[in-house]
Amino acid sequence: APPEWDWRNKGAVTKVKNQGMCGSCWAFSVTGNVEGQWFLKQGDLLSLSEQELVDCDTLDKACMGGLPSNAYAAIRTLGGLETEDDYSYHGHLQTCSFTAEKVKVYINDSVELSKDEQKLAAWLAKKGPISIAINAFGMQFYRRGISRPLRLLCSPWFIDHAVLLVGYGNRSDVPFWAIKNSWGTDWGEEGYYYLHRGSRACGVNVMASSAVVD
Amino acid sequence: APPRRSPDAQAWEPVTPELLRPARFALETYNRGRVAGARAVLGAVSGRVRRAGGGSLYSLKATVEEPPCSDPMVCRLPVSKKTLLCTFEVLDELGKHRLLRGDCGPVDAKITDDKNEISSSFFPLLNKDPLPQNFSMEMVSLFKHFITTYNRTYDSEEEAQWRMSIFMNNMVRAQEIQALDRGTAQYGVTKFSDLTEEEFRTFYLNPLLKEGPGKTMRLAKPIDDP
Repeated sequence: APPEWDWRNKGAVTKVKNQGMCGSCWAFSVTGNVEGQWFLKQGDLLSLSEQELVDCDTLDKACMGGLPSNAYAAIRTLGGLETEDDYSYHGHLQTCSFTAEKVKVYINDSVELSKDEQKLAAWLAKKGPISIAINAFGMQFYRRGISRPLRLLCSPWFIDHAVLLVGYGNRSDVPFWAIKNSWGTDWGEEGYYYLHRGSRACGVNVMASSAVVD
Repeated sequence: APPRRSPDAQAWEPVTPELLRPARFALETYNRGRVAGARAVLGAVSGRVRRAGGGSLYSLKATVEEPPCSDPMVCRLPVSKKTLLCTFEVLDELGKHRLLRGDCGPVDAKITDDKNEISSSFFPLLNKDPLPQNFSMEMVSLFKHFITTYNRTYDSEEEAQWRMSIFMNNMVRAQEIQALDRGTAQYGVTKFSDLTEEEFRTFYLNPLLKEGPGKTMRLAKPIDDP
């Protein structure tokens, strides 16, 4: 892996979104990944619809939570994703109003990624932002800087929040992952969370995945 | 298939000598600053432990017996209500204990039904030393700033008071998280500072993720060495 990488500087990441009072982080994590994959394959950055997944992905539980792996399957079953403009976010479950004619993006497959953080970094730099899930310990009060909670307090066995890896690097020799969150820009560093890299902090490596666009 | 069980998950167990040490430590912290005769004593204890590296994290449930108390300015409970049910989280790193969380509330039904009484949190930082005299004033000022910054409105004065008490507990909790962070992160007031942990989990987190990865996906081909 290159020593540092940031997809935000390369136009592969849309603005930070806000899931509101709804446990739909899984949808934001997956659309963020698909936005990046589509950009890298088609050269077009589109902001995609999370509400489509909240309403129409019957494998998951809308605001009660969901799994990225199910969301990829749902996107393939539905036939693709509409854009944010066409199917905008409301933050609560509605009747599915998906229309195939409005689909702007499709995916062909989805893959599980390595649990080795070095390999994840290499994959990210070459292939794009990665959907991950972490233990959100401390994030309620996080403001800035690189978070590195004790492993005992931030166990990889209690994963409860899905987010998007968009880059990595070092700040004053402290290695970090740059993580796009979905709690708005008035949280963290303009909506981003920085987590220690290389120590498997908060289970950052346990549930990495990506859509595949051919 | 049965639900996946994490290897460090354990059932709640009755008290053992191993659990008693962290329970006594938690009680000592709870009693800090009290004179002899006014200290609470430990009742029943149960708990579980998670281990990683050189440390152990004890999650404990204990009843705590408060001594009779007649001064309403000092008592944690009215005279007739003597037993509290507490949950503690105690971290043991190389034999050094730290109390990470402590929540105590009335245990009997009569008390639980009383909506004016709520479980209250206490944290080591609040109990370690006498609080600075201006602690409450600083917190009130911080809370007012929070309300303005995040444009909060509450339905009633009672709710505002309740949210302020949550905010104060959260500030102490943020300090604890700060003290235990080994990176460069800063923790403090955020737009979620007036929410209980339970509310935060319910509204913003995703409990399904800990059930596992879900649908099986094929493994990605590793990136070749350039």
